[in-house]
Parts: sequence; C-alpha cells; structure tokens
Amino acid sequence: MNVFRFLGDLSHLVAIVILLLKIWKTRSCSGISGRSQILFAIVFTTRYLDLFSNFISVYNTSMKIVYITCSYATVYLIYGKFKATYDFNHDTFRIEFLLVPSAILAFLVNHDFSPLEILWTFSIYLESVAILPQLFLVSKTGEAETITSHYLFALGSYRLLYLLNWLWRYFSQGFYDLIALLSGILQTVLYCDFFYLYISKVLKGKKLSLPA
Amino acid sequence: SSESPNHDEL
Repeated sequence: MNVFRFLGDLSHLVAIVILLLKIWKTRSCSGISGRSQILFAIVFTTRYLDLFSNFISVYNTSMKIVYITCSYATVYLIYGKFKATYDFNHDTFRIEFLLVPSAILAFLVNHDFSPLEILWTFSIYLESVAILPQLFLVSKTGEAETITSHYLFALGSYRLLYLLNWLWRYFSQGFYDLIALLSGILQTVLYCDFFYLYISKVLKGKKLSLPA
Repeated sequence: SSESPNHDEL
C-alpha cells in the first residue's frame, strides 16, 4: 500500500459519502444521475464477488463492504425514497451502450478466462465509463450544484491517484496491469474538462456552469 | 497467465 493508493481510496470514500450525505440531508437527488449510480453498484457487485472467499486484509474487506453498502443505499434513495426529486427527464443516457461493450470486451480481453476474472475485468471496463450518464446530465442541465461538483472532483481524483499508484508500483516493484491502467487513463481523461471547470470556477466560489 | 491474478486493490 503506497500513499497514492491510500489517498485514492480515501478520495473515493469521500466522494461516496459526500453523495450519500447530499441526498440524505437535502432529501433530494436533483442533478444526480441515478443511471451512473446503478452502474457503480454493478461495478462494485461484479468486482467484489470474492468478498467472502478471498480475504486480503481487514482494510480491504471493510472498504469493499462500505462501498457496496453505500452504493446500494444511494440507488435506493434515488429510485426509492426520494424518487420524486429524481430528474428522469434529463437522466437519459443509454447505459446499455456502456454495459454491452464492456461485457463483450471483458470476454475478449482479460487476464484469465475464469468467471471471477471476467467479472472483475467487466467491472474495470464499466467503471471507466460509468460516470458518463452523470457528465451527460450535467451537460444537459448546464450546471451542477456545488456539492455535486465536489463529489465529481473527489471521484475523478480517486482514479487519477490510482494512476500515480500504478506508476509508483511499476517503478518500485515492476508491477503493472494494462487492463486496469488503460481503463484508468480513459476514466480520468473523461473528467478533464470537468477538472478544468472545477478549478477555474468552483474554487473561485462560482457555481459550476457549462458554457450553454 | 495460468494462475488467476490476485487483485489486492479495491
């Protein structure tokens, strides 16, 4: 475990908790893409199926449980408790266009043709594009609440920190995983324009608004 | 690779 990976996990946890608190406290999921949250729940489910069969550490197991619990709780709040505030008019990105290619690619390009490994690979590919419905929603509404932009910044930073973690692991122990690395690069690239807007606007106290 | 890789990252 190196500092980049730890900060990455922390950033990911902060993002997940920020979102859950935002919805719970404001009792509203306006500006949040329920479809992206469904994709994240699928990512965690397919990636952590070895939760009980493959013990790595208390940290690893507890974080997996937190991620899975929070992601399902978020989906429940959006589609259950606060569905009256769900922006179904704008949250229209076709997630089958993300699920099907990720599944096909997982069968074609993986490290090991075993069920668990193919599901892990599927979760890596899906995670790299899972934020697209959310970014699509922000572009359609033309703006994002400040708390939502903090959520996106933390979420985008997590995989950027993981890229630094893989750089560190490559030079310190010769470890690399091309599937995770290339997917992580794509995932982070998708946030680039958001990062620019966040740093140039939100950090100056302005609201995040995309050029109409 | 023969052994299924052990993913120790989240």
